[in-house]
Amino acid sequence: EVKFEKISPADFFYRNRDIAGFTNPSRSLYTSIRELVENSLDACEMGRILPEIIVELQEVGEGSSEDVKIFRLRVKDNGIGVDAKHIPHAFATVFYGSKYGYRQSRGTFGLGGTMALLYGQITTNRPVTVISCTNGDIHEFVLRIDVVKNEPIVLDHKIHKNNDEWKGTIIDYYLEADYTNSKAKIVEYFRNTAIANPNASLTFIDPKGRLYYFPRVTEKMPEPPKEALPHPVGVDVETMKRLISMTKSETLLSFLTSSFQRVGPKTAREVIELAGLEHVANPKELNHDQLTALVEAIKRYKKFRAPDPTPLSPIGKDLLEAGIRAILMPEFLYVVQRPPQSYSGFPFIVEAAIAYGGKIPPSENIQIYRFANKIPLLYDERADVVWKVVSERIDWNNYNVSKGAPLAVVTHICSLKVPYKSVGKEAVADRPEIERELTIAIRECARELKHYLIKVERRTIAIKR
Amino acid sequence: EVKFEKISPADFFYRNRDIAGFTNPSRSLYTSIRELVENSLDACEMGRILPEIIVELQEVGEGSSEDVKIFRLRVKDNGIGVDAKHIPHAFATVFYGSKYGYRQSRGTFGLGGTMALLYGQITTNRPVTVISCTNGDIHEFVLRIDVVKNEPIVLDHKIHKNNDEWKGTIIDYYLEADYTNSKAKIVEYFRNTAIANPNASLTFIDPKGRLYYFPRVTEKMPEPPKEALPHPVGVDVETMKRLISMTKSETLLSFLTSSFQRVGPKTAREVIELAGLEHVANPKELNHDQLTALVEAIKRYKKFRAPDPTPLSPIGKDLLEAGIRAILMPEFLYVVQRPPQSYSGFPFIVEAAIAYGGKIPPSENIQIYRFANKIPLLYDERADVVWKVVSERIDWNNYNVSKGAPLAVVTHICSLKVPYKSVGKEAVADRPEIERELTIAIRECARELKHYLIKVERRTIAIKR
Ligand SMILES: Nc1ncnc2c1ncn2[C@@H]1O[C@H](COP(=O)(O)OP(=O)(O)OP(=O)(O)O)[C@@H](O)[C@H]1O
Ligand SMILES: Nc1ncnc2c1ncn2[C@@H]1O[C@H](COP(=O)(O)OP(=O)(O)OP(=O)(O)O)[C@@H](O)[C@H]1O
Ligand SMILES: [Mg+2]
Ligand SMILES: [Mg+2]
Repeated sequence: EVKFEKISPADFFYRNRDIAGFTNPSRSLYTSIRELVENSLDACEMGRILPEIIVELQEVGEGSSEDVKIFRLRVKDNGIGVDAKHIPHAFATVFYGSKYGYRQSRGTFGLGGTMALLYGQITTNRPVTVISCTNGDIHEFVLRIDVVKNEPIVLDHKIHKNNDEWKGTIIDYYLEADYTNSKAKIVEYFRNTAIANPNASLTFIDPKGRLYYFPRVTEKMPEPPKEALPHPVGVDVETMKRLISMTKSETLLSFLTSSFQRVGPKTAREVIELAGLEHVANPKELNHDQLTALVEAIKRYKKFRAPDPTPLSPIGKDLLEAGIRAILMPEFLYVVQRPPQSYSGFPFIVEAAIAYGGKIPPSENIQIYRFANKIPLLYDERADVVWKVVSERIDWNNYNVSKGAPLAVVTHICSLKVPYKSVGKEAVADRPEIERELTIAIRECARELKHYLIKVERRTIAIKR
Repeated sequence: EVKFEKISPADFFYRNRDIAGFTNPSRSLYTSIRELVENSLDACEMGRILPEIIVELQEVGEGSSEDVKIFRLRVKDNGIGVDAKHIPHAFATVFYGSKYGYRQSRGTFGLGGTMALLYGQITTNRPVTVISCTNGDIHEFVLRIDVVKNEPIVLDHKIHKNNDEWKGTIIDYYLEADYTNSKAKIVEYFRNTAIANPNASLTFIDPKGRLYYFPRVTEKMPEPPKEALPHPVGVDVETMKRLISMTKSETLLSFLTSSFQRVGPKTAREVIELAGLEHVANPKELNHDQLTALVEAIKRYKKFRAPDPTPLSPIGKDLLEAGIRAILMPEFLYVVQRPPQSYSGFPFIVEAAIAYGGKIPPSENIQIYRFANKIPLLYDERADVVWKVVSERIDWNNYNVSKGAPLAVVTHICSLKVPYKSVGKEAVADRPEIERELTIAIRECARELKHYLIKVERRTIAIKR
C-alpha cells in the first residue's frame, strides 16, 4: 500500500512543469520562447559576440481546442554554439549545463532549454532538431528526451561542411500552444529584452507573418563577467569539503588563499587561528571536528573584504540609457548604477532608472520594468522585491509625482545568484541587502525627477504669464 | 572555457535551497519544522491513526552570529513508520518518496524531509538519526547525505526489540538556526495546523522549555483518500506511453477502460473512433502516428465525466468548524464545502469559512488563514489566489463589513495536485477553476455573515430603545 519510487529530475519537472512556467498552452509558449532566447543571449555574451537572434513561429496544424494550434518554433543565434559531444545532454538532460560556475549568466539551473524541448515532445510527440557549430563542421542532431531516465535519445546525427564559416545554434521543433493569448506578452518580452540588451538585434516572425524587429542601437559590448573564486562568506561544510577534495594545496594557509577570493595570507592566518588549527596542517587530513571548526571560524570572522564584482556584468549606464531611449522614448531619463554589494557572500549590483513623459503613456499605476541578469521579468509583479520598494519604500508625493503620471521605473539586479522565488524566474525575493540598494537607487532617480518636474512647472508658469 | 557539468538533484537543491524555503537561519528553521510535521501528519493519515506529534527544539550551542544557535530538533510521531529498507533513501535522497501516486497527501515532491536533514548536515556537519517502526522491531539509522551523488551514507544501523509495540517515526538531528526571529511564525504554524487538523494532538517544546500544546478536539477521522486511476483530461504523449508500457490489456478498448477513470466501454469506443483506430488494436503495437492520434483524440473529446473525487480528503464541514472554534473562538462562524471540481484533469475541492467577532481581534486588513491539502500557508500571501479573491473578487461593502472589522476568512484547497507556485509550498497559483470556486464559496459565507450582522445591528438598535 505504501509504494516507494525514485523519479528522475526530468520526471520531476515533467510532473511539476507548472512550477517551471509551463502552466497552460499560452504561458508555455511564452516560457519556451524566453528560455531559448536567454540561452542564445548567454551564448553570444560568452563569445563577446554582438547578438543576432531570429525567432520564427509558424502555425502548422490544428490543436485540440479553440486557440490551441500546433506550431513550429525555430530559434537561431550567432553565439558560440555547443560542442557536438555535449549537444545531446545539453538539450535533453535536466541539470546538465555550462552555467554552474562562479560568473553571472542568464541561465543558472541547467533546466530551461531541456524543459522547452520536453514540452514540445509531450504535446506533439515529435523529436527536436538542434543544429550547432562551435568551429569547423556543422552538427545536426535529431533528439528525443527519455523522461524516466533523464537522458537523450539520439535519433540522428548528421555532419555538414561549414562553407560560410557560420557559428551559432539553431533550435527547431514543434509544440502545441496558444499564441492568441500569449502574443502580447511575447512581443512585450522582445521589446523589454531590447531595453536591457541594446546591442542585440532581435527578430520575431509570428504565425501571421508579422515581423517584429528590434535592431541594435549600439555596438558597445559590456565587460564580460569573469569566472572568480568563491567568497568565504556563506561557505558551509559541504562546499568546504568539495574545495578540500579539489585542492592541490598541501597546507591550510595556501588552501585558503588559493580557494577563496578576498583571502590573503594575513586573513587566512587569522581565520586559522580563530579555528584553533595549524597553518601548516594538511587540509585533506583535517578530521571531522577540525573541519567543523574551520567552517565555524569562517562564519564568525567578520572582517572579510566585500566580494569581488568581476564575475558580474551589469548593463552599464550608457547602454541602459540607450536601450530605454530607443524603446520607451521618454522626455526625461535618469540612470543610476549602485556600487557592488553582496548578500550571503554573493556579489550583486543594482541599476535603476526613472523615465518620464515623452512617449511614456499616463497610467494609473507606475509602470515597472524589472530585469534580473538582463532578463525581463513580466509575471508575478506583486511578489517581487521591486514592487515592494516602489509601492512601500518610496513616497512618490515627496517627489511631486501626481497620480496617473507618465512614469516608468526600470530596475536591473545582476548577481552571481539572483534570489528568484522559483525556477520559473519571475519574481525576486526581498533580500534585505537588495531591497536596500533598490530603495537608495530609485530614490536617487526620484530626486532627479523632482528637480525636472519643478523646472517644467516653472517653465509652464512662466509661459502662461 | 565552457565547462559542462551534470549535477544531482540533491546538489541542485543544495545550491538553490532558498527556492525550497531555506533562505536564512530563521526561515530555514520554520521550513525544517513544517516539512517534518507534514511528513508525520501524512504518516498518521495513511494509517488512519489519530495523530500524536511531539516536536522538541533544544539549544545546544552557540552559533556563528547574534541570534543564530546550534539546536537539536526532535520530531516524534505515531504514524505508520518507514520500512527499514526504505529509510536511508527516504531521508537522504531527493526525489525519493511514497507520495507519487494518484491520491491526495501533504507531501508530493519527495524532497522536503531530505532537505531539512541536508540543512542540518551542511550547517553542523553532524549526521542525523532516524528511528522508525512499521511493525516488529524498531530500526535506528545514523545517516549522512552524499550531496554530489544524491545517495545516503549509512553510518550505523541498530535494531531494537519493540517491547511496547510502539509504531511511528522519530527524526533526531542538529541544525544551526535562528529561533528568536522565527518563533512567532513557528507557533503560528502549530496553531494553524490545529485548525485544519482538529483530531491531531500537537506538542511543541521550545528552547526556553515553553510548552505549546494543542490537544485534539475531536476523535473523528475524515475519510482517507483512495488511490485512483488517472483521468483522461490532461493526458499527454509521455503519460500515455507509460500507461501503455505498464498495461496488461491486449486491446485498445480494454486498455482505455482499465487505465483511466471515467472511461467506460461507450466512452472508450467514441475516443477510439475519434482517433481513427481499431477497438481491437494492441496498445503496445501502436505506431508513432497512431499514438499521437490517440492522445489528440482524448484532448479533443469533450464529454468525459468530471474526475472522481475519492482520491481527495477534504477537512469536512464539522471538522473544520471544530478546528476554527477551538483556535479562533469566533462569535459567528459559517463553513462551506463546495462540490468537487477539476482543473487540467486534477480533481479538487474548496472549503471556506468566515469567522467573525468573539476572540477574533479587529484588524485593519482581513485576516486570511490559507490551507492547501491541510497544510497552513503562512508566507507569500500577496502572491496567493486566495488573496486575489478576497481583495479583488469580493466587495466587502456589499456584506455590511466595515473597515477594521474582527473578520477572518479561512480557505482550504485540496487537490491531487495543488498548483503551488514553488517547491516551497507557500502560494497557490490562480488557476481559473480554483479562483472561481473560492469566489463562490467565500461569497456564500459572506452572505451568511451579512444576515448575521443585520440581525446584530437590529438587536443593538432595539436594545438602545
Ligand atoms: N543557443 C545556445 N548556444 C550555446 N549553448 C547553448 C544554447 N542553448 C543551450 N546551450 C547550452 O545548453 C546548456 C543547457 O541549457 P538550459 O537552458 O537547459 O540550462 P541553462 O541555460 O544552463 O540554465 P537555465 O535552466 O537557468 O536556463 C547551457 O548551459 C548551455 O551550455
Ligand atoms: N514521519 C514519517 N513517517 C513515515 N514516513 C515518512 C515520514 N517522513 C518521511 N517519510 C517517508 O519519506 C518519504 C520522503 O519524505 P519527503 O518529505 O522527503 O518527501 P515527501 O513527503 O514525499 O514530499 P515533499 O517533498 O512534498 O514533502 C515520504 O514520501 C514518506 O514515504
Ligand atoms: Mg537556459
Ligand atoms: Mg514531506
